[in-house]
Amino acid sequence: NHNVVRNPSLYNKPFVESYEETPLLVAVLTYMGYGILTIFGYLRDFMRHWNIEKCSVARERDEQKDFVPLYQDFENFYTRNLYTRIRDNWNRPLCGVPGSKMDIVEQVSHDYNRTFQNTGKIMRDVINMGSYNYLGFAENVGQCADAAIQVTEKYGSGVCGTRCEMGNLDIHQEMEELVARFLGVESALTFGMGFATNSMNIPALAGKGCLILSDELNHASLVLGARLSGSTIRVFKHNNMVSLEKLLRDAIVHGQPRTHRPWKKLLIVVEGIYSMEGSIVRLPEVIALKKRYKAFLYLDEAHSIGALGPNGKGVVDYFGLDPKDVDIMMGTFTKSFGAAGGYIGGKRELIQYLRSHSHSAVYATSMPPPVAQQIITSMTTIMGEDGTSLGADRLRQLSENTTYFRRKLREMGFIIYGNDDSPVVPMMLYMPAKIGAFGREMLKRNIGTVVVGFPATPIIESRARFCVSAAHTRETLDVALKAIGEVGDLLQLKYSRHQ
Amino acid sequence: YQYLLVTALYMLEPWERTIFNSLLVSVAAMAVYTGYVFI
Amino acid sequence: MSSRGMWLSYLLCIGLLHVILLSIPIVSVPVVWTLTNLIHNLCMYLLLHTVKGTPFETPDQGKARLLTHWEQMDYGLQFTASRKFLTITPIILYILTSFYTKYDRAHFVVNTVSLLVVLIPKLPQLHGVR
Repeated sequence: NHNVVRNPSLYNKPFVESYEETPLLVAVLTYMGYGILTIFGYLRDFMRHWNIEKCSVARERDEQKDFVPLYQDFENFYTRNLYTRIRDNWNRPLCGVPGSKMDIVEQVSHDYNRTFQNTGKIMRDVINMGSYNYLGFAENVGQCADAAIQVTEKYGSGVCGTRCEMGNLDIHQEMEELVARFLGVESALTFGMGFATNSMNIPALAGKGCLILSDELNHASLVLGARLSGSTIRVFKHNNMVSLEKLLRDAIVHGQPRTHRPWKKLLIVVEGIYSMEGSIVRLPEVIALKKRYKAFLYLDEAHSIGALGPNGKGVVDYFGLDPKDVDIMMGTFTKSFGAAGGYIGGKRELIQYLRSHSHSAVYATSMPPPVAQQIITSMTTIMGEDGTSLGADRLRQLSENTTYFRRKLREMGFIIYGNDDSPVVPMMLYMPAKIGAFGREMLKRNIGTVVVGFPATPIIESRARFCVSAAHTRETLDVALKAIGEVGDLLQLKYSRHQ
Repeated sequence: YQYLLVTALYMLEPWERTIFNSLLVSVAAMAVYTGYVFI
Repeated sequence: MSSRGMWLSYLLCIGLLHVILLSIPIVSVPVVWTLTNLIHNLCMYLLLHTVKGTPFETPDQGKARLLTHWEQMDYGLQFTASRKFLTITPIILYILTSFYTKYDRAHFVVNTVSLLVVLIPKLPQLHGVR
């Protein structure tokens, strides 16, 4: 049971994480559901193969049959036969900012989700429980928006050069100094895309002869970056320090495979908040292990920066640790700052090195000035340097909303995963049909939610993932909780045995 | 509704549900008949 | 294959298949057992040892595309709990079938061939062999 805290002395607050086990009957019924869908999927493929049913997906023409197939037929099996049936729950077009409420374009399908038509109507003021908008900066009014508009008029909307050429503007310098100050590190480097911050910088940090120890639930950008680097990758169980320490010991004792030469570098790659689990990394233990085994630590704070900690400075601030203990601080501006892009913070030498060796810094066009200004304004607000207490109020509001929302859902009898302080709240649905039904029933009640199923989650752990925001008022949350309770009764989702 | 959700028929098209339900009914009928003959 | 409830579901599936076959009035008990054994082994062979790749996109740049399900299980590790379980189950079903068919020769030959068809691909020596 890896939920038990092994070194409580390392933590300055109680670390409470829960993953209630799937009820066995529900697991069996879930497999049965997937089995029935698979059987009918094979039936449909059979009918499409013999032209009994018209095939509406892309496939080779008859003249191309003798060439190597372009489409790996089986790889699309789930997309064709499971995802298509319920895909009206995803990719819903919005017409406005994804704030605490949003407007959704109403769509309808007359051929079981193969094609969609807009009805021309708009669903107004849908409560947004799905977007990453932890501090509520996704808004088109207020000081952030005004500042971004001014900067747009002054600099224009885009930069057509890279940071190493004409694309290096004063606003970028100003932003990087602010980010470094916010993080409490020596220097910082920013990039126009969050995903690229991981996938393009890890190859600049590790290479052949290095070992990357990666959490099994790391984001695809970390996985891609680790693979692009050419390093050896070993995966440890999610947030499991025993598993991590075992890999570290093996790495040091045995060294590289075959030659047994010592590894040039050990890089531990973890995330601050895991957005599918709602869990928070056990950072004090990771840092203790890193120091003990002389490894480097790469911390991806995509979700935790701005959303955790008394000052909103992420998981390092949350545990009250020293930012210098983390060798590479990475994060994105997408979730808490209402912007886009990512940053890497650390020692000055490291940042200088990345400035000249990172693919993104050399080849990618710089971050657009309005986005940079959005980051500067929102970060200044969070730090309280704008002369108001807006930032502190939002941080407190987010923390209260998170605690309240999680507690209420648990009291209602739902199975909630993750850490009590994480603003990402996964609520378990389990059966495949309930994924589609939950999203539809909630939208009927004017609430937008995100539902996730296999293969993005383990087959018996489909879930709805709520993202709490500081922009949600207590009334909004109560409306959402009431609707979730209703739908939970209708679909019988209250599985928890701790009711 | 619960039956549709638990068996995932909720995601199938009406004609597929008809196939599944008629199969289920015929197997159940056969089982009852065979049980009756056996007993 | 080692996630919670998977083995129980698999055994329930075999039981359900047997009950469905048993409820066909015109079929005798030995034939039902042989049919259960044959259908089970056929499905196991198709799903574990014939179909290659994954029914969804995986981020491993197509590494799993040429591997069967059995080869992909537990990242290719041999002698894991799931592999042992999936190897033992057809053998137990075969023993039960032989008993219920009163060791009749015709049934015995058919069932033995069917059992070998699902056991041979499971040998560690044949991992990745085409």
